Amino acid sequence: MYICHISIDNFKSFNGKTDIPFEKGFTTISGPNGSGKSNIIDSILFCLALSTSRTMRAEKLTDLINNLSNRKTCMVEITFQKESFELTDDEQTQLAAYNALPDDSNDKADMLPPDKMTVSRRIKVANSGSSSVYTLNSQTSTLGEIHEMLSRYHVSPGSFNVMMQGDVQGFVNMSPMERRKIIDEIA
Amino acid sequence: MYICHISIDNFKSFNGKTDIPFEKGFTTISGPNGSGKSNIIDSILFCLALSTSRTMRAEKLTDLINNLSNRKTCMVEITFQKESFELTDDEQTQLAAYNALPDDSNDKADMLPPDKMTVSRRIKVANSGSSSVYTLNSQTSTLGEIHEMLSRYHVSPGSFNVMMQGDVQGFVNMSPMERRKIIDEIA
Amino acid sequence: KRGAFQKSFDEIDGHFRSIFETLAAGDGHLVLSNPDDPLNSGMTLMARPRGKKMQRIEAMSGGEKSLTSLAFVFALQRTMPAPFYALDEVDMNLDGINVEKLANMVVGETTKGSQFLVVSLRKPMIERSARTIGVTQKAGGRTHVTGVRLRTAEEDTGNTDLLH
Amino acid sequence: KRGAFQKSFDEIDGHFRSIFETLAAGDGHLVLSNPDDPLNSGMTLMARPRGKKMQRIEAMSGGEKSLTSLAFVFALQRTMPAPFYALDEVDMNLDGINVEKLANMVVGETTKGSQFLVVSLRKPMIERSARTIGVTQKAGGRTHVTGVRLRTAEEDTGNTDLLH
Ligand SMILES: Nc1ncnc2c1ncn2[C@@H]1O[C@H](COP(=O)(O)OP(=O)(O)OP(=O)(O)O)[C@@H](O)[C@H]1O
Ligand SMILES: Nc1ncnc2c1ncn2[C@@H]1O[C@H](COP(=O)(O)OP(=O)(O)OP(=O)(O)O)[C@@H](O)[C@H]1O
Ligand SMILES: [Mg+2]
Ligand SMILES: [Mg+2]
Repeated sequence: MYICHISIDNFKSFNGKTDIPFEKGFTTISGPNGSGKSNIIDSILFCLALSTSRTMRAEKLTDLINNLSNRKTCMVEITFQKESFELTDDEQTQLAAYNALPDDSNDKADMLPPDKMTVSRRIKVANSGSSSVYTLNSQTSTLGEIHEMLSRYHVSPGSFNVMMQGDVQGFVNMSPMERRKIIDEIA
Repeated sequence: MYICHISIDNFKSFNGKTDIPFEKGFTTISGPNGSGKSNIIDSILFCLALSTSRTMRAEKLTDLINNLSNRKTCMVEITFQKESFELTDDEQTQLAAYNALPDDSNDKADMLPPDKMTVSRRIKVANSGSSSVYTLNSQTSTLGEIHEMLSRYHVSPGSFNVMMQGDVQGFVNMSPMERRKIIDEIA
Repeated sequence: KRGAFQKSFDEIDGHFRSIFETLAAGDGHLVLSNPDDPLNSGMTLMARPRGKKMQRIEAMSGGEKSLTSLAFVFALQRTMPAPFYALDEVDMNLDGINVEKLANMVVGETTKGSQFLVVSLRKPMIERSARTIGVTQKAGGRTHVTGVRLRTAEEDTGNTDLLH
Repeated sequence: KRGAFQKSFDEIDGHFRSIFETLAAGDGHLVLSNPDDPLNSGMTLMARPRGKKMQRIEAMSGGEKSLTSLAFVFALQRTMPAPFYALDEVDMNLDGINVEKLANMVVGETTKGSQFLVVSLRKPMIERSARTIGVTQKAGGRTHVTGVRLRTAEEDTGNTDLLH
């Protein structure tokens, strides 16, 4: 499975909606200081709820809403692509049925192909701060359900697959006790 | 005043004696990872006693002795060049007299020109650890005397003229309280 | 409890040794300060870059520290393979040759099927990636993603000076 | 006590404002969280890079944070001028354009008579220096200083790849 698409709407320095397609393998992201590269990584952490607002350099969740717009909401949607060897027999059958439909079919337009999985998160300014709404495959979901699904792929707030800017320095400066505790967590 | 020469003997990755001339203005130091660039900065911090062994990445002072040699000592000598406008009238006179001597004169060879100042520090392995010997203008001196002289030039363990590798990150990650305390120290 | 620790420790140590050899052409391993009482022990990374003496990470140069820590993180990642990996400017301290080695390592991992999204300003990293997403800033601080191109990072960022 | 603090604060703030303008083409200033009780106050750096909104340093990008912190350090240095300044790889987070701006700032300072010894792996920094001391490693980990040359860092380090 890999990320095949990230849709970012009004999040941090993204004023309005931005669609970014991704492919398998080795992709670099580059550009000047302050252009928004780390914000793309933050959008993944935000959508999958892998970190706190502070780790995304915001004092509170509503700081994540683009400050150039008047809109009181922002959203990130991530689409994962499953590889055929990851699909169950049932899913393979559903995928064949889906692919058999004509491209202009309304049914097809409304369906999510069985080999794709989407997670989205939207925050809105609310009276007491903000509210988050999660979806999994376009159905309203909970943070718990999404984390439970992701943990099967070893993706969690404690996992090491996302190295943020400055994390390497953190590992370098770690005390021997802290370093050993990392092994405890894994064991 | 500026540094016009650094002589490094058996210190850290310098196996044997190395002489490095320096000039006024803007000099860069470059080379591969692990080649010894930061060790040159450490040699300045060591000679002028501006930091602890730990800041120079050594557990104890004797770790600063080159570990490829069998010698139990290391030394760094720094020569400062004073500019003519910094000299007192007496020193100007002495300098004129010095320059008047023929270059092959023995007297001249034994003298330190009045517009130069040297500081050196040697450590030796001793029974209980190590011993440091300081010289100022080739005369045995004390750490206190050298610090007192340097502080007149705003060079001290607390001064900001030396930024070690990683110090910028330290300033970035500083808490607001710590940042304000810096102003306290200066005030 | 302690058996589980030892099992994880040995697994991560094994990964660290082979990754460090690839990345730094030298020997590296994990060391417990108190092997008989691991749960009250500290752990350090020891390594001998080729030609030098074995040293603990605290004594290494800035670039050597980064490289050794990266090898450790990759070893941790190998114990829990994920669908994607995102690395944000992990190559800051490294000289060009070490950036190249790190990039080659990422290439090796992706040929096994992993997805790596690597934020980098360094030319050797960008050159070895299959494609680059260019990110720029429009008036007022709006992020603009300029599109995904193969090996034309200069065009994307509009400025090769960036990559030095 | 408090008068002395305010005096230093104003002086450093003044330096910071002008240095930040040179370095980042924007407005920056120091902010006390509690101006009426400075000795119990925190202090943060606020800055508005050109075109963006004013933000505190904690919210900035990696490179913006470094640039802002460097402006602060230079402001501190101006309160106590020293015979020499040594900067060890302070340009790590900066893109090529910002490394250039930093290098130009160092050039400006040295024309006033200061001595700057700057350790750097970045090409725009090396190109703007008057000379480069090349440092390499010989067999066994022995440092070899290859000599001081004007603007031929490639020869000194033996490898231009280093500078990317
Ligand atoms: N809510 C927001 N609205 C608008 N802009 C924002 C918001 N939050 C953050 N930003 C902007 O995003 C910019 C930071 O972007 P980001 O950290 O992604 O940069 P970067 O490309 O990673 O840069 P660097 O190379 O310096 O690390 C900051 O300049 C900040 O002003
Ligand atoms: N006492 C010692 N004897 C021999 N070698 C030593 C000693 N102390 C440190 N070293 C070596 O010096 C090297 C570090 O040098 P230094 O930190 O100056 O590198 P650098 O050029 O700054 O590299 P980087 O670009 O990675 O920061 C280390 O590899 C270390 O092995
Ligand atoms: Mg960034
Ligand atoms: Mg260094």
